[in-house]
Amino acid sequence: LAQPRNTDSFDFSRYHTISEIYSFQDMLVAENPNLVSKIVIGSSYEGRPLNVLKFSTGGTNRPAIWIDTGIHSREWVTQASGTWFAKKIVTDYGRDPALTAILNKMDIFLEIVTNPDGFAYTHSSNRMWRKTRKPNPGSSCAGVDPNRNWDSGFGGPGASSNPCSETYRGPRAHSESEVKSIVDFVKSHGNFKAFISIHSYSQMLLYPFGYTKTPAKDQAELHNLAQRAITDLASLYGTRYRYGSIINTIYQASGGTIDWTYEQGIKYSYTFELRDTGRYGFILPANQIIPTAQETWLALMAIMNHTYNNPY
Amino acid sequence: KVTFEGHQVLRILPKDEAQLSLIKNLEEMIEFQVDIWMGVTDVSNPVDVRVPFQSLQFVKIYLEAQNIDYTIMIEDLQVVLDEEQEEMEAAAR
Repeated sequence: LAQPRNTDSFDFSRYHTISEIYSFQDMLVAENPNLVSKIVIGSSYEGRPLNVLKFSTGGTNRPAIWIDTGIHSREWVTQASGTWFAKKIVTDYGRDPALTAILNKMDIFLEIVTNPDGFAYTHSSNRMWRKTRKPNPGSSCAGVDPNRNWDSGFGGPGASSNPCSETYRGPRAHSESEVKSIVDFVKSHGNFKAFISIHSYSQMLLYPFGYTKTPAKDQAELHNLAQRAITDLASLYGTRYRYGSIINTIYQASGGTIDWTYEQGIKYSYTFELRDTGRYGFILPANQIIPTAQETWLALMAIMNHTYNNPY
Repeated sequence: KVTFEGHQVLRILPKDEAQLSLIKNLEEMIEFQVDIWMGVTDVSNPVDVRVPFQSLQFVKIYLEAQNIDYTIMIEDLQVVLDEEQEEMEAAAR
């Protein structure tokens, strides 16, 4: 099958396999050696590299923004959007004043395939697979929900102790290498100021907490910023989002990613639930990838701009 | 490869809190292997559930008996997945 020779000829308007995304990442790094590098923060249970693209214009351990997609493997529009974001960043740096200002002072880290074993499995065996792929001792069911495995309210209501459940939290917090690798990286970096984890679907922008009704101490600021971000998002195609704290907007969920990042002191912690626009669910047609990525980018820029303008 | 012939995705429209908890009960009935695509939030938001072919009749009877409204969001999941796969392969070629 024709492989694109460069990222300009990469087809962002269709879904790709894990190897196509990995080679896209390598091409992007090769084409932009002064802006993009690839860091392998660990490996998945089945031994796949956990690739993180670092966008940096210099400095040492600059304040940073984290974006991840694909932690739930079947949410294909998120990995596809993450690929588009990567190209957008290199295209807009030096052209878009806001992004250029951000990258002149901050770094952006982007993990596109955050659950590679699950993603490969959706291509090879089960399109509906959501979790990781590690076997669970004593059970015929494999996999842990990587968005219930974080050490934040871990094991509380809002996750399952049944390995066959889609929301199985795992035997202990950070038991999954896909999660532990991010935990270790965030802790060793120590200077993240925003953390955005992207899911689909249901068109929501959420902030902590999911495991407790106790409001986040920055609730007012997070709420106002979320409102601005979804307004920017809707300005492109009118896609309507709801927003609020996880527990008040959807349901109680324990062991969630952004509850942990917020409790690490990363104030601007958000989860996106990207579009469905009505009837496709996880099987969003490929012709909606680029519109989804474009509208989401506007919301991401709102959050990144606010982070840049409000150092802490 | 796991296939999904005859699986349907139902978009359930809860009218009130009582119906929300009945839908929650459905989620817990793991013998019917329903897969929650969009979970219960509050009354004004739909709940999307993938129902395997062999559980379809029961689930629909359960919903209709409780007078819970639903629509069929995806008639046959495998048909949609086949289209997605064909599109990927065609675009790659």
